[in-house]
Amino acid sequence: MSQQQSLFSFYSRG
Amino acid sequence: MLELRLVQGSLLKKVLDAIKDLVTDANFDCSESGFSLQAMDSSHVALVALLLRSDGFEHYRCDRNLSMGMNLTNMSKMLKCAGNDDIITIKADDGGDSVTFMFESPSQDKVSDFEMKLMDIDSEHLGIPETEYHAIVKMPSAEFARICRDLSTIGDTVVISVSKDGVKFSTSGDIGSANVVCRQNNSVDNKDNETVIEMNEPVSLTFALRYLNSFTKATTLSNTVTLSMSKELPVVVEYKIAEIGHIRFYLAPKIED
Repeated sequence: MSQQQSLFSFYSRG
Repeated sequence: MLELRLVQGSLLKKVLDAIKDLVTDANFDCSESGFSLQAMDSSHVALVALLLRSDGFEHYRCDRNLSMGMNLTNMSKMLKCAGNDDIITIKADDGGDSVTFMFESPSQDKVSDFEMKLMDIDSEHLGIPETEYHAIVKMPSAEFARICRDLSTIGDTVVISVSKDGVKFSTSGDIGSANVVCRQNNSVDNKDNETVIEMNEPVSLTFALRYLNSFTKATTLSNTVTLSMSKELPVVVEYKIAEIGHIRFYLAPKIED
């Protein structure tokens, strides 16, 4: 199974 | 005071068609440089970034930076009332609570205006750094849409692998598996038919097809699409909007548990 990543794991909240 | 006149109004209709199913509400930001939007889908997996540069408008007046919260379903309903050949003008007053879309027929014999209420949207803006991608694939947008559609009938996810041999799209599901390989080709007659692969390092990433299929609603905006990929980073799926800007979709990858 693969798990969906969130964009927050890659980009900072700005 | 904001007044933006877009002669090719159909572009705005197409933009809304491309994003309204991914994002429900969004802030449109207007500044000297252009009309833009950044919004994530409700699960924070995909992001859309739109830019329509000010110099692409026939008339562009934006006295001060303005952020206008709009419900995209309602905006789309209003833009559907514009003819495909109509000129669209977006108007708003500073601090006002509504935006007006004015549609003019090419022969100027019919003018309509639709006023839409604005809304307060608490959206999270993401800082996306400039990135050197390991692999960039440019291919016909219709081909990419076809591959995503075809593979989603077999599986839920696609592995996109870029190597010196080409770009491979792979999926598997209950009924079987499928691989589509597109090799670099150079079309003498038509640059739009080319598949061009720039690769510094091989990359292989897994994505949910549901989102990629949603992005391909932007296919009507551009004959080509660009996929920018790096290891362990979201893919960027970009459609250029003729002479005026772009629409970029960012999609976070899936990882093995």
